[in-house]
Amino acid sequence: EFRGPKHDEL
Amino acid sequence: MNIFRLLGDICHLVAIIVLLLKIWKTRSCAGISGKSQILFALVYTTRYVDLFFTYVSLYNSVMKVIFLASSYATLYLIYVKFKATYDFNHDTFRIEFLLIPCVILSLLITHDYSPVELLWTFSIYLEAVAILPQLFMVSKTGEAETITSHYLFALGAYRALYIVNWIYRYYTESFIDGIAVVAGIIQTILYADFFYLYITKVLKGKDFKLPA
Repeated sequence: EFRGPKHDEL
Repeated sequence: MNIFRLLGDICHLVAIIVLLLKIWKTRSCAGISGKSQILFALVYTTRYVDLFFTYVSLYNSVMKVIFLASSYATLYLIYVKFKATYDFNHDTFRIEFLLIPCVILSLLITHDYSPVELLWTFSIYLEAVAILPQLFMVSKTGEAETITSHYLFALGAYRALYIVNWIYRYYTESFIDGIAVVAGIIQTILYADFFYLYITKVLKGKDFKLPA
């Protein structure tokens, strides 16, 4: 399952 | 945040500091690809525009500012302060061959067609290949200074550690970002040859020289 944006990484 | 990501971020930070210190202490940017550094500055600029829109954590914001500031400081050292030592004759990779495909790919494969999301996607694709001008330069001259090879190792190790972090996050949070994972794996594969030579040569105290 590919989830969308969750850009908490650098 | 998990230990793999933290170690990855630390490796990334170490890589940047090693590069800046190398240039500063030797007063020279010989052997360093300015073109790769331009691409990295572009990577951080396009990825961290979200500094103005989203707040994740103090750690997150501080690291973003450090990565942005250090990438521009590196460019300043290469193209202004120590310009005379810049080895432009060997830094001949055509970066448009990386930039154009990354723009096209980010328009084709993205999570969402919003400006910030498209910039993030572009930055992920570009980061995967941004080291190529540097690796091209090393392959052209056939060697790298030991300190440059430490820089490259830390920079490569950072994304490799992120892969472990993604596996960990998949099992603990069921979170996976296909774009980052695929690009991150390609990015790490590009360093594979270098890792092999680094471990078999540099760590044994020999100079980093490509086999003739």
